[in-house]
Formats: sequence, structure tokens, C-alpha cells
Amino acid sequence: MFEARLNNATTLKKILDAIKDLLNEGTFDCSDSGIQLQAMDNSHVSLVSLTLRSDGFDKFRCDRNLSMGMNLGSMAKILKCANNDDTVTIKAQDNADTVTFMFESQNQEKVSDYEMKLMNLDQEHLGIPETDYSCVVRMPAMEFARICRDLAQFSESVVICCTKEGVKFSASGDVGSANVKLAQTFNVDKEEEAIVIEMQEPVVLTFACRYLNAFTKATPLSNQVQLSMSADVPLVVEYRIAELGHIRYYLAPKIED
Amino acid sequence: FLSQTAMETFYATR
Repeated sequence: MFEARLNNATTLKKILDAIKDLLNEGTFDCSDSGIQLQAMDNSHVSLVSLTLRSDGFDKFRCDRNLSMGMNLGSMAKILKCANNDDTVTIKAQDNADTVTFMFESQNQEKVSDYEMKLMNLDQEHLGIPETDYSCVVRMPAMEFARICRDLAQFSESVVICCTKEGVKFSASGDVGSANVKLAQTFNVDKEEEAIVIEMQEPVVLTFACRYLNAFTKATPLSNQVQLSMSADVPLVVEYRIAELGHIRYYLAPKIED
Repeated sequence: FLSQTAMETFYATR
């Protein structure tokens, strides 16, 4: 028996919004420690890794490890039927071929359940080693989203250059070129507005705007985003989900032929 | 020219 409950549906809606543009389907691996999903996008260029800890749920029960392959488009249709302040419970029997989403209104007067067929997906888990990154940048998630959106107008790719002075995002194309420089902040009143750079070595890496923009769909989940970079390894874009877990996106850099 | 490399190039399948 698997059962996981969240007291409002908003978080789950935001999580799904953060992954459904990159992935058509995904396998949710459930165990007593929580729920994990790892999947590459169709082009195998980026990887999504979602971790939701069991202690972050309002109720969590998982008697036996369970892998549930879900069509994320279908899941989105179902979650649309939930009000933001509904309690949502995800339920499945052991070895079941369906999963049930139950939504309960605040006053308990409306209870709805939606059963969805599960899919058998080929699982291709990548082993991601613990890596010490040359540069780790923490910045407001909204600012990162804004920069990715703005620079995508100029080029298909963006160059991220990180030094101890700051981080610079650049794009150039037919229209011209664009540069956005952010300096490390000191003494900001609010932690969520801070720009913090931890640098071992400076890095210059090029990434596809299209994917960065897809990652910023996670912006509503978190005030801050963390970018971890090293030469010639994938960038990690991490959004923390308060008290529940995190979503990490990995994007391979563009490399000269 | 810049080419886009796939994830598997960096991380081994578990």
C-alpha cells in the first residue's frame, strides 16, 4: 500500500508544471524515504531529478518499494481538477496498474477521486557522482528566469562566465549581442534577494537557451536558484522545494567540435 | 561550431 498526502494541491501542481514541458512521462520511485523521479528529456541532453522526502508530506505510507510510470500530460489533466487549497492524496495498491488521486476540499464537503492507468517505462537511471563544482552561484530564481527569457531573444545559446567578481550571461546573434552582469551582493536585507558566488576556479560554459528556459518553469517553487558549474561537465540548476525536497536539472554544455 | 553532447556521455547508466 502506498499513500502520500499533501495539505494543498498547489505544490504538486507547481512540481508538475516544472517537469511536464521537458518530459512526456516519468517513473516515480516510491520508498519509505520518499518519492524520486529521474528522467532524461527526449533528446537526452538534459536530465530532471526530483526528490520529495517522506517527512515533507502530511501523511506518507509506503509498505513496499513501488515504481509508478506516469504519463505527465494525463497527470496534468487530473491535477487541473484540483483546487489549489484542496488536500491531495496519491494512493496505489502494491503491484497495481493504476494510481488514484483523491482531492478533498477544505470543508470536506467535496471529495473527488481520479484513477489513472500506470505505464511500464524503460528505466534508464544515470549514476550522478558527487561532484565538487568550480563555481556555485545562488541567486533569486525570478532574476535567473528573467535573464534566460531576455537572452533567448538574441541567440540559441547563452554563455555563462563566472569569476569571483560576479557572474555574466551573454548571448549574441543576428540582432546583436547582450550581456547581463551580476555582482555578488553583500549585506542584503532579505536572504532571497542575495547573489552569492562560491568560486574555486573561474568557468566559461555555453548552454542552450531553450533548456534553461524550460528549467525556469520551476521558479514558482523557490525564491532562490542554485547554479553549479565546472568545465566540461553538466550544469546543475537546483530549486529547493521548502520542507519537501528539491528539483535538479542537469544540462550538458555545448562543446566545440 | 558548438555541438550539444548527450547526458550519457557524462554519467554512466546505473
